[in-house]
Amino acid sequence: VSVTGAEASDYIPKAPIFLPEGPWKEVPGGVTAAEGFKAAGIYGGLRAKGKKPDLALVACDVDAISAGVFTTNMVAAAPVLYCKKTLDISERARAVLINAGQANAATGDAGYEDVIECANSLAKLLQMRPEEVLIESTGVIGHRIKKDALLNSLPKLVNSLSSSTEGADSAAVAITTTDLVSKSVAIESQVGARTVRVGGMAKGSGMIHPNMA
Amino acid sequence: TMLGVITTDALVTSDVWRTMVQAAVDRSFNQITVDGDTSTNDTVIALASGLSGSTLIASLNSHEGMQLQACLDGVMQSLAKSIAWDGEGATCLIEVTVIGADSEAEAAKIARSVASSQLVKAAVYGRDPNWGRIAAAAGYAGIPFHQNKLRVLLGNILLMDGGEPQPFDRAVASNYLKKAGETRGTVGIHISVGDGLGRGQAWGCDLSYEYVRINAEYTT
Repeated sequence: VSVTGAEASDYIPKAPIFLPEGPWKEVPGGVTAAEGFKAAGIYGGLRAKGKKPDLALVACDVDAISAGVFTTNMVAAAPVLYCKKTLDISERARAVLINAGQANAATGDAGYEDVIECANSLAKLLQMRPEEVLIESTGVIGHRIKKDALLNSLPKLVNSLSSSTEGADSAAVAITTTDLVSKSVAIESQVGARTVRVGGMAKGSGMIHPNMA
Repeated sequence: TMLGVITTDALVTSDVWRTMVQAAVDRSFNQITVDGDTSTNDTVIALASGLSGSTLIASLNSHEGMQLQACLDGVMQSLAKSIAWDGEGATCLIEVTVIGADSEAEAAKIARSVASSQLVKAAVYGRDPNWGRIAAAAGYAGIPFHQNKLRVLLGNILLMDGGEPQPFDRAVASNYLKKAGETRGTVGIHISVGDGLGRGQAWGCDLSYEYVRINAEYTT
């Protein structure tokens, strides 16, 4: 069962904005504020309970310069291993697929194969190379992702992509787990002679002491 | 687990972008703590489309490079603070600022040591202006400093100076903490450890009974 992310922001409120003072102004849009980005969040049936969106996609119209930082925990989840390898072989990416519900950590080779299958399926739908797809997962450790539910939801997720603020908001809700609020922010600032936008979304509430590199 | 996705339409080279992202993460997400547990899945992915029409940023030390770095720092710090504010069971955000260290990295390490202290976090929840726990957590951070230069403020209330406790109105200090907890506000802890130029910040939250309930009932 999939429901669209239009009502996603009804599930949990937005976090207060803690933007430090600087030579910028806050703008709406989160991850879609910057030129060239679309986002979506839908319920794909991955969560154990409830119908809150659990599948998010951020996509770029062009090949974007990519960077990633990852947990230094030696027990690293399959999508972490996959992304590190992918960023090693490609400087560019065009999509980030995120699921909530299962962390796909401590799932062995089978969990890694799940990530590759998800990336390949999404790349086919978006007509891009698999190495241009990056994956993030969050949820219960030791559980493989509900792959069939995820793969069946991909067409709807891709069709839901939008450059609107609603697209960004639904994605920000879809990546939450025990969070009480969704986290999304964007700014606009002068960089040299041009106006540039930087936006983002995040999730996190417990098991939080990042040491990423 | 914390996850993040950052996007920009700035035009930037790959090596500069990757260096910038790590620096911004070190000043933001790597400076938050809720419970001291590092996840198996923590990830931040950052994409730069280059569609703004800006000139190519190929140097970190260029004017444009520094401007973009500041923007990245700002966005990531905003998101990082939201995570700490939303820590399981939290009633308030704790913002620890350290100045006077020999470097930014040393100041940051002291700040995170204080923000991570279970005793400091529990004291904030108990609305206890416990300068001793703050001083101890700064001291065991692994960064050398002269303890007679230690200065600690809670909000704008001076608790310690010259490494010694100062007379302060305990009720006022406790009310400062109580008000932050009642309004889901921010508790500011300001620490000076010397005369260096190093400044760093870390963010956490108070430790409540609710944290234990949530994690006693939720299984991984």
